[in-house]
Amino acid sequence: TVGAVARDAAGHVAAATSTGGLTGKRWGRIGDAPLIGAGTYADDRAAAVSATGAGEYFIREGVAHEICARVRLAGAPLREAADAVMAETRELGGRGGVIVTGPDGETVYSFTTPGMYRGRASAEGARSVGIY
Amino acid sequence: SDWTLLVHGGAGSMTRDTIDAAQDAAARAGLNAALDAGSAVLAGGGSAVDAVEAAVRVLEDDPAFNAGRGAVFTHEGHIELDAAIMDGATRDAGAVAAVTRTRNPVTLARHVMVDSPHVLLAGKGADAFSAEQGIEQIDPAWFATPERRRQLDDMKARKTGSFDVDLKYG
Repeated sequence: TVGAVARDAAGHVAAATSTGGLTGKRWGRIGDAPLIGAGTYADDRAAAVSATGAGEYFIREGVAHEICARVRLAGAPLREAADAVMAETRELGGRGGVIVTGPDGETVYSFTTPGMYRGRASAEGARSVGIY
Repeated sequence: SDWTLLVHGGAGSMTRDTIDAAQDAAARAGLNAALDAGSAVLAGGGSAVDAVEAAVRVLEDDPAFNAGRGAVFTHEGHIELDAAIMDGATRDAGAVAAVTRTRNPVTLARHVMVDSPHVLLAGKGADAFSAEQGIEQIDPAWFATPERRRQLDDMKARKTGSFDVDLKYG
């Protein structure tokens, strides 16, 4: 699965996710990536989120929307919201990760499994790529 | 201007313990190329939704990642692609599932968001909508790579299920 989140100069956020799914998937199985609110969500009032991981668990948790809801309704910081939702998803049995950016430009990686490939860039010239 | 961009690019079963130097270099190059594409949009004053589409298109075209070219195989040996995009300014959203002939599914998802009254289209209908929209179509063989075929063959030989998340081919 691949994805991106961005915050533009006007302060708007967006998210996109794309995937082939699981090797050997059958019966028309669909994961979380194309389900708005599970693997992908963006809301200027909260954040933009793109997810990767065990999709069935991310669907049940509604991971991307749940992170945004905690930010918007409870005032949770992005890091706290993302880590809490990923922890709850892990309790269900699902592992994976999210990338998150807020309308103020804050960025967060949160993941509960190895093999997470990440990149980050900003207007200030910050640039990093890593395999975690 | 003040902008930020993050990308992720899953490469299936590879972790730091199993990835070789060539795979590591390919993954890092792909992530950097995606950052280049998205950053160019944002640095030019473009929108966040334009930037995420641009970045994801690069990753879809890169066979190092499980999306677009380089995507995993279904049990029947086909490739079925899913994608979504969402604009935080308006909460407009578009998504596609199990599409087979669109080179860049994220662009098709954006067309669903902008040019249809719907949010999620799937299967043959989504393929038909893609063609009607004039989005680039491609022979499904273009998505296939020998490594992904090997992984499917390996999974079938092990007689494990596709939801063996520890195997994590995908």
